[in-house]
Amino acid sequence: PEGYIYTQYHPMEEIYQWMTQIQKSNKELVTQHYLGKTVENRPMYYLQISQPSDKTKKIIWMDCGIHAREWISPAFCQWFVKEILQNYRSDPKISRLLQNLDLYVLPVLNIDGYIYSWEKERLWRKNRSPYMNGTCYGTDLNRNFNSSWGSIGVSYNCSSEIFCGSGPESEPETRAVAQLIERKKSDILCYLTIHSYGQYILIPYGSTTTPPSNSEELMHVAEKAAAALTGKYGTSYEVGSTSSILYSNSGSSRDWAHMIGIPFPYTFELRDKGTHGFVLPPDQIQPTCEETMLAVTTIIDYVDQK
Amino acid sequence: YDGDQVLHIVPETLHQVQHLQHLCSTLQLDLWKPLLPEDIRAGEDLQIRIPAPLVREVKDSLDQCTISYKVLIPDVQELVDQSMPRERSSHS
Repeated sequence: PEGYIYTQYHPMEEIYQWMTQIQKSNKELVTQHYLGKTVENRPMYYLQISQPSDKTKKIIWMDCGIHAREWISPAFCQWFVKEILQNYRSDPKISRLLQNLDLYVLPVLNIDGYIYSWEKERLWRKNRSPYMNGTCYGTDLNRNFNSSWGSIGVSYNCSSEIFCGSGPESEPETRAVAQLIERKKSDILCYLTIHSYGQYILIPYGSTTTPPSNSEELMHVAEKAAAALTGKYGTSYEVGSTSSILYSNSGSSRDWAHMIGIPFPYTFELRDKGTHGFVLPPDQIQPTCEETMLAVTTIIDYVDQK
Repeated sequence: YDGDQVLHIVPETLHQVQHLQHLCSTLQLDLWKPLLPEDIRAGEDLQIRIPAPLVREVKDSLDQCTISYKVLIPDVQELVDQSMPRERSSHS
């Protein structure tokens, strides 16, 4: 959309408008789909970017904003969509990808939390689900998926930042995503979930140190993506499983995606390494998004070639 | 977040790890990395946000245990204001 500034952070109202405008301006390629409702009854939408074809296409899924305070994440989803739509005619790599693959992009998964972080508490992380008669709020949506739920690296106390909810998929936002992914899982090749911070490309699992069946290939592709990023932009990204290079945690969307059979799930932790942490200044949006775009398209390209 | 600070610490010994775990749990500090006190390890990065009223107390406690630290963010609110459009920042 004209005048939309991709190098600034945008509140949810503007992101909703942006999504509507993106579909209107790119009708031949983009469809906005309803996904479900949040705890506070807000609609969740994702964008499908799909070149018309009589071929059955596989799917690349990307979600952003599962943790409210990680603002660079939704900024990247918007940047990604913009780059694809601006360049799909002129860039042979993107043009080839869209011949074989559909892109599904959820720019903000945790809408209520994101709005809360704009209006009330910038460092809010969780959703806005009320517990204990409204005396405590919020489930960590990335501890709420049905992947060894509640087993490790979580809290059962609502006041914790990593409260895992009252059960697997207890949260409407989790269920909305899980239901779509479950329905389309046989066509989804790649599940990308974008977070900050730390500068990591993470593979399964967080809930166990037992490696996934295709861990060598997952590592190879992630290392290729990280090397491309470092080679061109100089930023260093570490690669590995969450349990081996960070800490253990159960209930993550990425682990769940692999457990239901999606072969290439990755968690991206974007800039930086702590200098600004969750409060990454706007002047870092462009360099962060440019380097992440390269890493993401490297992964998608590998999957496409395969 | 006026006056809140984010500290970077790399605990060197088990004793320092235990002290930090105790501090984080008792004062309910906002752990940025890792997310749980039990994931604090010797030799690994720890990044925590300290609310302004607790900054002096926490730093004194770290000094007493000869735990060295670096101030990554001296005022969180200043950064928060930078990330918002002008008309939304608290100072505006």
